Amino acid sequence: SPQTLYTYPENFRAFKVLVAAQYSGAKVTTDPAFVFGDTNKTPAFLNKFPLGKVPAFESSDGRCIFESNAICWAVANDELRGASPMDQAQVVAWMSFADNEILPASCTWVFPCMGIMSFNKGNTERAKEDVRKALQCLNTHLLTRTFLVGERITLADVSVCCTLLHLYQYVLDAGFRKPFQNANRWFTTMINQPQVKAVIGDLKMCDKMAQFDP
Amino acid sequence: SPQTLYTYPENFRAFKVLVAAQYSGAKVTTDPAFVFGDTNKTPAFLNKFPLGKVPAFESSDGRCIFESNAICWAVANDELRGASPMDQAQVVAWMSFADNEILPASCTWVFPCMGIMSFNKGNTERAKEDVRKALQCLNTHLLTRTFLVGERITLADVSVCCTLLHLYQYVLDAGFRKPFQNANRWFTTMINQPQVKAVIGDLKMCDKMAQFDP
Amino acid sequence: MALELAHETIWFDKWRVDDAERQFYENK
Repeated sequence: SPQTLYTYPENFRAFKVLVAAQYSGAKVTTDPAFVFGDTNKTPAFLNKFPLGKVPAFESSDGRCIFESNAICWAVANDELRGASPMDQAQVVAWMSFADNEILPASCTWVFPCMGIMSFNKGNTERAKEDVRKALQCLNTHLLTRTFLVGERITLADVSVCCTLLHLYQYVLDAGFRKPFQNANRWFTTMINQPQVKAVIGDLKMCDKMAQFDP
Repeated sequence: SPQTLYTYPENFRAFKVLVAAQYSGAKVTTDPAFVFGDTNKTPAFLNKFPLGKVPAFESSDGRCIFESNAICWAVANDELRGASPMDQAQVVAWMSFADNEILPASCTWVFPCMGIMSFNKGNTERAKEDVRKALQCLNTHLLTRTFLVGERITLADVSVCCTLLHLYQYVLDAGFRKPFQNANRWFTTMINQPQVKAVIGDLKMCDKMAQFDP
Repeated sequence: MALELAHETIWFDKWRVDDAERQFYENK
């Protein structure tokens, strides 16, 4: 029976959920009638999801889940969530890493290039530093590993990969990403997975670092 | 066998872990030799925890876990993590809610009053609004519930409660918290739990909203 | 997509707050 994901198109947070569902086989459909900025402000929606944020998820038995990492957890399977509590803890660690160490820096650096917000040189330089640190941490961890937790793909890989999409797509040119070969190799493996391609399509790593265009 | 938590004293993120351990019975000791700003910059520490951040955790079998929510997951038990994948998803949702909806606003509002960072009037007003929204969401959810997920305390309650500590301690005076009686009731239940008291001691809700003192 | 992304709540100041918190507790 259908499970519904409320989101707007090209939402990298929703990509995490849709990729997880590709691996687990969970039936998740996005509601074509959903209009971001309208539907999520209606009393019916707010009654289910008081914060009015997306992605938002309604399970087949009517349970409403907010926060993208939680929705991933709900549509995943045991393999994706981690085989043991300790593996699950590592999965939670990398999901938090994506939200705490990658996302703020990624948005600070990329959003001005997308025309979404104004550019601030100091913030952007700091964001580049933080992206380097996060990639360095990933790169070290992936020196001896194919995937982030255990031997198979988990929500850790799905979450970190989807949170890196904007960076690899818009600003991580060959020069910037050169020191992080293990991370690049892992990211390339991820975006070439059929289950990932089915959701995000063909992702091309950027050749030229996008700049803010005043 | 001992499991070690590296942190500085009075770290609310570490409180989450220590409270979870109180409930699960996990043996977790904080390393008395740890000096924040020194130990976490040594090569030995960075080799285990490349980001150099705390809290950081080393399990009895030598597994190193970073990010506080992940450490909570590792020291918890099945009851705290959630009985089913769907309950676990709800637990992950509230842990994310604490990090995404409460923490930014709490730091922005309270840290200037604690002398941790400079005051900005606009940011503080926005933070107050965000705190109201988060408390409203909690209050609605707790109208018909004793705890956040299921019938017993889980990591959802532990995480949200510890992330609210600064707010209830410094700025949520009787006037501000008046509209959120269900949330106040739940918070009072939580801080009076022996397992919570054992970690945070006696917490007194603030009488007078702390102000930034230039 | 850009329009919707503009509504995302991102903690852009997180690095500022993290730095301040770290310095405060290092000095403590």
